[in-house]
Amino acid sequence: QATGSACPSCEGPAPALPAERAVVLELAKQQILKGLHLTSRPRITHPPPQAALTRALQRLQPETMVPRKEQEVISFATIPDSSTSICSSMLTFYLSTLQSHHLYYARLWLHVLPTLPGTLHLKIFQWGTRRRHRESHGLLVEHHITTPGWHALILPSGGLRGEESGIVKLRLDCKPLEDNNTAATGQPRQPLDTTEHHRPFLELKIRANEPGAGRTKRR
Amino acid sequence: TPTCEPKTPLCCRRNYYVDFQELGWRDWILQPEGYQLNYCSGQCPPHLAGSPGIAASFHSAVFNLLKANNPWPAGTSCCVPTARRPLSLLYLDKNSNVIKTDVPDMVVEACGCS
Repeated sequence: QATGSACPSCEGPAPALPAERAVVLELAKQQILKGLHLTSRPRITHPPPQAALTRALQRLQPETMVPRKEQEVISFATIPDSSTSICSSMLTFYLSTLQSHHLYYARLWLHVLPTLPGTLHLKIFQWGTRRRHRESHGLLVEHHITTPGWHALILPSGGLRGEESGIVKLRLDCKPLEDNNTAATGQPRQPLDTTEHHRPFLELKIRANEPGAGRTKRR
Repeated sequence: TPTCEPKTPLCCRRNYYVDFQELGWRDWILQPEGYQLNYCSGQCPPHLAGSPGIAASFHSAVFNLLKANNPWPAGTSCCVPTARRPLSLLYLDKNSNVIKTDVPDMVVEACGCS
């Protein structure tokens, strides 16, 4: 006992030689990329702000296992800088995964400011470009919002389609039901918050398309 | 699964932790910080080969029958993973969307001769 190490596993395997270590690291890279069905690691050009990321990750159930062949996705909205109010601008989401996966659950998270003028009547439209680039849009859902803070608005997953390019565009049409703020200031106050760490985001659950799924549906 | 002393020559699970920082991937893999890239290695002497509970597989059942009828089985057996578990990953895709997924059979939990 005196001579042997008190904790047999403390010795641990001898640190590998640099060459062997490099091989193992390369092996690990290949194993992870293969497991994620990626050919190379993604290049992150615009990482989401850390505060928004932290808040959004609180929405994902951290402890739950994701069922096999399924994924949970959080996609932050891109909002044109020129937009005067989110209530008349376009929320753009880049979701290339929608082309190869079946979407079965979708929620849009919005942060309502404390200056909410009474009840907010919110309509969410999906904006798309059809053939010959004619714009088209369809009403996805309507909600009445009466309290400030985060709101998770269920969207009909069947109605949410990505363009060929994997882009999803949503347009919000929100009107205060009582116009007491408009009368006072002439301009409805901005009810929704789009600052960095309150940026709207989509929470989706998707499942890998079974091979030939489309044919089955057509038949 | 035999406990794997660092110097044991017998078939067992070798633990190997890979830190994503060392891969330079911590910018797109958000969680976890690394994972166990365990692997199986070691000798499979005849008395260990295919004994039930070490490598419970159809192959080892057939192998046992061969062994039962022939003291010196012609083939040898190999040190292979006999149990694996998924690895839960949270990562950014090329559009900076946060993806949470479970990669099946990523981590070797047990090894055996089969």
